Amino acid sequence: YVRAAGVSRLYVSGEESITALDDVSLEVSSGSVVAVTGPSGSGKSTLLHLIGAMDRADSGSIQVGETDVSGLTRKQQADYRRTVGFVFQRFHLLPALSVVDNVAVPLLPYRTAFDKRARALELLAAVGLEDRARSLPSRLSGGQQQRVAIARALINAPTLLLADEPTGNLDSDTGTQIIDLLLELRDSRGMTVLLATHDPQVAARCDRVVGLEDGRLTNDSLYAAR
Amino acid sequence: YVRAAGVSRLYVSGEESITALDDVSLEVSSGSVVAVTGPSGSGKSTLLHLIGAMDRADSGSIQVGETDVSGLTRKQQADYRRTVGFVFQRFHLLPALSVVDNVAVPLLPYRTAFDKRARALELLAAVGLEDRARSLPSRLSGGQQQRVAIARALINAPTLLLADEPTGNLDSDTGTQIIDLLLELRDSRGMTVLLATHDPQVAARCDRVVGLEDGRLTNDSLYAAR
Ligand SMILES: Nc1ncnc2c1ncn2[C@@H]1O[C@H](COP(=O)(O)OP(=O)(O)OP(=O)(O)O)[C@@H](O)[C@H]1O
Ligand SMILES: Nc1ncnc2c1ncn2[C@@H]1O[C@H](COP(=O)(O)OP(=O)(O)OP(=O)(O)O)[C@@H](O)[C@H]1O
Ligand SMILES: [Mg+2]
Ligand SMILES: [Mg+2]
Repeated sequence: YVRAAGVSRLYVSGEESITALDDVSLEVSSGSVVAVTGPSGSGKSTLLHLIGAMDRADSGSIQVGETDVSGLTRKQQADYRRTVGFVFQRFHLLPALSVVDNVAVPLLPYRTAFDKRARALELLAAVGLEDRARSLPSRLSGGQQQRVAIARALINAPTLLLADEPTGNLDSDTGTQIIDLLLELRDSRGMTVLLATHDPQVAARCDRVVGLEDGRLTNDSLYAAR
Repeated sequence: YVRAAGVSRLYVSGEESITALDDVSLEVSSGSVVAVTGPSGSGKSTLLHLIGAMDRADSGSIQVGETDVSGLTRKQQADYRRTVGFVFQRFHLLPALSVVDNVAVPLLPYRTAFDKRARALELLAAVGLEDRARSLPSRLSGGQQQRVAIARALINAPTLLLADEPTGNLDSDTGTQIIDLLLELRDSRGMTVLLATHDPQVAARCDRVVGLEDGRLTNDSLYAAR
């Protein structure tokens, strides 16, 4: 479902040139939950951003379903992004909107038959935060903000979810509930998930674990020695 | 060294009233490293903010060394804060300053005999980021930004370090190095550390572990059953 081939991303600014990803090839089957692990700075966020068309690869190609993600125009990238759920490592909630309005933001471009606010409240309940629906993000703890970001990423019932360290600010019980939720959506809807994580307990619950080091894919549980 | 007695903090905004801390009493001896654990939303950040005079308790008292933290005027709070190292859960790096200038910011009010930039570079090296000294924070990965925030908190050689989930965005090897650094500063300088963490492996390396739940202190390894 997700096919990355020979993907590289080099950040050049002034005199420094950082190789964030180096010739990464990865195929993820539809409806699987894949953990991307690796040291700080190894390229996890960069990989997710490229697959989500938040950024463009310098070389290589990325295919998601029928879409050639790496070949899209700016406008096509924006259209594609609306179909993908993205949980950012830094959350990026809108400070002036209430929690429930933040969750509903991805629904705004659509005329829908259902009640947007009701669906947003449903998702907030799924992440344990329905009682904070009217709060501003600044009034929430770090882990609560992270969960709002997760609810927002799921509101469009995306077929692909890219989650950048979605449990990094959560205690293990809450983190377990969140992973339960993602696995349940894989089972019921066939949602494909790529999640970057530093938590080995989270990685252990995924269908597959791939590892990055200095921008290179260095291990893959699919091909691990038995 | 840190004495909190009957500390409560209630957030009231409009119709909602959230009890973030409820009658918390805690004594931390000088030169010890204490982990504060607990579910998302249990009050860890609030406790650290109160001890660091970033916020004022609604009741109870907080003493740090000779200072009655809970009784300070606004100006005295600002003076006191300069003596404490604080690693924020959301980092709060200044986007327009380079990494090394960010680390050196707490030194700005002081005329010093030493080279501020050299000391900042030393700390960056201690967290593995000396080669990114001139980068802007936005050009760093999440875990790299977190480490810059840690270096900044240590630049004034504080006697008290308040670290809010300092390894939340780090892989376990890098996280281990950071905790090594904090324990080394405890040993060499007698630095007192209170760190909020969701990572049981981090908590296990601390001298003591206390747990919060719904704003109340519910366990303390110092008084744990044997
Ligand atoms: N400014 C505020 N206004 C209203 N409620 C607040 C405010 N700041 C924090 N809270 C609430 O107080 C409670 C404790 O928050 P705190 O940030 O201390 O939790 P925490 O233990 O650090 O959580 P996490 O592990 O998710 O970071 C939470 O329910 C939070 O939503
Ligand atoms: N805009 C940028 N300009 C320059 N370098 C960048 C930029 N964005 C990321 N990098 C660098 O690319 C490398 C990979 O970054 P990335 O954010 O993908 O790492 P990561 O694996 O997500 O790390 P972490 O676990 O710390 O979040 C890092 O060395 C980072 O500093
Ligand atoms: Mg990252
Ligand atoms: Mg917190």
